[in-house]
Amino acid sequence: TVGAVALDRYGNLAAATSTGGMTNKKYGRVGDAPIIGAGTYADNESCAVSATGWGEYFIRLNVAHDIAAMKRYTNLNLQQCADSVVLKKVLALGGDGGVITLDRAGNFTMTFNTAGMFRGYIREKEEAHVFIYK
Amino acid sequence: GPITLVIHGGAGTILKENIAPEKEAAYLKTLQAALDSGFQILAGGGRSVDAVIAAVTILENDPLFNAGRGSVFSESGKNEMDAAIMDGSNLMAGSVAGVTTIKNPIQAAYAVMTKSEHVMMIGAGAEKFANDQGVAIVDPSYFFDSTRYKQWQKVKLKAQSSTSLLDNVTRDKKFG
Repeated sequence: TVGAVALDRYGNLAAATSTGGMTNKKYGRVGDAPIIGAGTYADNESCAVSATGWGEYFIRLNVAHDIAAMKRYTNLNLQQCADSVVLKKVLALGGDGGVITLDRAGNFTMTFNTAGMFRGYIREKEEAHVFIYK
Repeated sequence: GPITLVIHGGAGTILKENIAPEKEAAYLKTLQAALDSGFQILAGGGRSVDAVIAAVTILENDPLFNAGRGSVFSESGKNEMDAAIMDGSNLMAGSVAGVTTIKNPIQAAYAVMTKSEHVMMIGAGAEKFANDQGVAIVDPSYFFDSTRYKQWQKVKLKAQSSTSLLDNVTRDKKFG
């Protein structure tokens, strides 16, 4: 699975996710990536989210929207919201994976509960950074 | 806030000891290319929706990542792909699922968002809609990747065993 979240100079957020799914999947199985609110979500009032991981868990927990709702309706910062969902709720159910998130202030997270996640970021007037391992 | 782009290329049991240096370099190179592609749009005053499409398209085109070209194989030997996009400024969203002939599924998702009154389309219908909207269609063989194929063969053998889900040889238990 791959994904991106972006903030443009007009203050607008966007999220995108794309995947081949699960090896050997049957019966037209679909994971969280194309389900709005599960693997992909964006709202200028909260944040943009793209997820990767064990789709069934991300669907059940409505992960992307849960992070966005937490950001919108609580006083938690973005990192706390992402950590709360990915490192606590998803893990507690037995799922694994990660998310990238970004808000209108330019705060972002790359949160995952696995050994690694291919990831990177770039911001205005900063060098790009890419990572693989924890 | 400052214009910003963040990307991912999947998470999992990704350990340094399992990735050869040249493969690691290839992963990093494509991640960098995806960032460059999307950021160029943002730096030029472009929209965030266009930036995320540009970044994801680069990743979909690289067989190293499980999206677009190089997607994993389904039980029936197909590459079935899904994609979604959402615009935070107006809550418009579009997605496609179970598509096998759309070269860049993220561009089909964008077409669903902007050129239909729907949010999600699946299978043959999504492919017809994408074709009608001028999104590039390819033969399913375009998505074939030999590494993924071997991975699938290995998983199929393991799937015949009742202990397949407990076997860690393939380093991933999320098999269909």
